Amino acid sequence: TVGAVAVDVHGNVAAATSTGGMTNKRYNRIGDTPVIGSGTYANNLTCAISCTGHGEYFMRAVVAYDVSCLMEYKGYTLQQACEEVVMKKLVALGGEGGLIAVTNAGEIALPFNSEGMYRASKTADQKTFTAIYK
Amino acid sequence: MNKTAIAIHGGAGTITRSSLTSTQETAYKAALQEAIELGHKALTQGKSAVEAVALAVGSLEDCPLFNAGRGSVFTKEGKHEMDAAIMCGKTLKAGAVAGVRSIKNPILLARTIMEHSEHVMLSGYGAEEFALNHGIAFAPERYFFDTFRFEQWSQVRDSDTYQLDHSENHDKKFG
Repeated sequence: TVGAVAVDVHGNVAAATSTGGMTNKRYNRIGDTPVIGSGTYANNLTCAISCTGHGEYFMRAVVAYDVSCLMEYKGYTLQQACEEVVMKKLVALGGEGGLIAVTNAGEIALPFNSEGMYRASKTADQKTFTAIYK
Repeated sequence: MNKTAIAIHGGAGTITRSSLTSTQETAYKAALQEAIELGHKALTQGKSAVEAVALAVGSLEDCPLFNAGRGSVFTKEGKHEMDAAIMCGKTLKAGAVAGVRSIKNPILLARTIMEHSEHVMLSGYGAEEFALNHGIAFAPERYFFDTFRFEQWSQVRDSDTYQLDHSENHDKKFG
């Protein structure tokens, strides 16, 4: 699975995710990627999110929208909301994976509870951050 | 003028230091770098966040190292079935496809659904018909063939196991 989130000069956010699914999948199985609110979500008021991991858990926990809701209804920061959902709620459910998130102010979060995640980020004119392992 | 920012991912899993050679690691990092620079350049040119994420994901879809687009994994039938979604934080409009085959860049199809239909999600054959009607590029089966993906699939093909990308010891996964 691959994904991107961004905020532009107008302060508008967007999210995009694409995947080939699971190796050897059957029955037209679909994971969280195309399910708005589970694997992909964007809202100028809160954040834009793209997820990756074991899709079934991300759908059952409605992960992307869950992070946005904690910001919108509970006033969590992006970091707090991501910690709550990826490091606690998803782990408690047994779901492995992570997400990338950005707010309209340009804050970025890249939480994941697996051993590694291919990720990169770049704000304004800062150096690009690229990482694979924890 | 708002501060711009972009982040991308290429999947998560049991990626351990021992599972990648330094050559592979360099290749992955180079692909991530290329994709994020593409998205970042669009943002610095004043393009929209939707345009930036579509460009970045499209770049990763074209790279066989990642499980999307050209690098998509094999299904039980030995095919490539892809899913994608895109959403605009300003309009809350969204586009998604599920279970499509032979589409070169599924994120482009998802974006076309968002911008040129009243729907949010289309799937399977119908989504491919929509793609045909809107001039979305298709690619032949061999475009999606990758030796590493084929070997990964061959290990589990005759079992009932299915496997997350970036998983190393799958027997730990699903019985």
